[in-house]
Amino acid sequence: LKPKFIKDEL
Amino acid sequence: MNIFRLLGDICHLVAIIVLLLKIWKTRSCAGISGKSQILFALVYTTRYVDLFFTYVSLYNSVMKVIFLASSYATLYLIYVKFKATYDFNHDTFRIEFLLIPCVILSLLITHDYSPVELLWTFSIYLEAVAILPQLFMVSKTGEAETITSHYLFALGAYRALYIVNWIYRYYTESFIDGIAVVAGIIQTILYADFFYLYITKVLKGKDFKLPA
Repeated sequence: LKPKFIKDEL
Repeated sequence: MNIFRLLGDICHLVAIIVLLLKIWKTRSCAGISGKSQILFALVYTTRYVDLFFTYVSLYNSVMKVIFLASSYATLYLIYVKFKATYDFNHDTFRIEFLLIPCVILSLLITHDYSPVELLWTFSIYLEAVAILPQLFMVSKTGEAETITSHYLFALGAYRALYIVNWIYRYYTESFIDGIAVVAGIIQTILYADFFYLYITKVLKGKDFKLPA
């Protein structure tokens, strides 16, 4: 599964 | 940030404010599905749990607070202040049929099994179907107040603009989040027939009535 990334969207 | 996502967030904010003002000014929540509003409050609560420990930007934090505060204020208006005008006879969608599949799906398909990520994934799936009780209610009553149709249009437009934002980000930042994109497309498709009726009727000054 994809690596984590900062959720910068609302 | 890009213009599509900014416009999307503005549409989202407009939708929430329009709904709040409609209920407050008319002192009535007739035609509004309280169940959908419960689901939206749950979407924001589960998605913005990181509000207190992940700082992305002032804009991001301010908007999260506004969405959370306004969704709970709307619930208060519907279920407390103007409870007498709540049309519970027509707001009968069984939201457990939405909640349970979203919980199961977020355990099956998620980027990560950390609590915050699982809550985020759940909120993405739930948001895709949160409008169903409202659309179901409109189909049962066969009509919606014009202001309610503006609310629904803005709400549908917000996620449609987010799809454009994801296309833009894919080509400019090679950023893509499959879960958000698939759920966003499903969410927008659910508004499709409403969009058609809104554009062919409301924009021509007619009442929003479903074909009998």
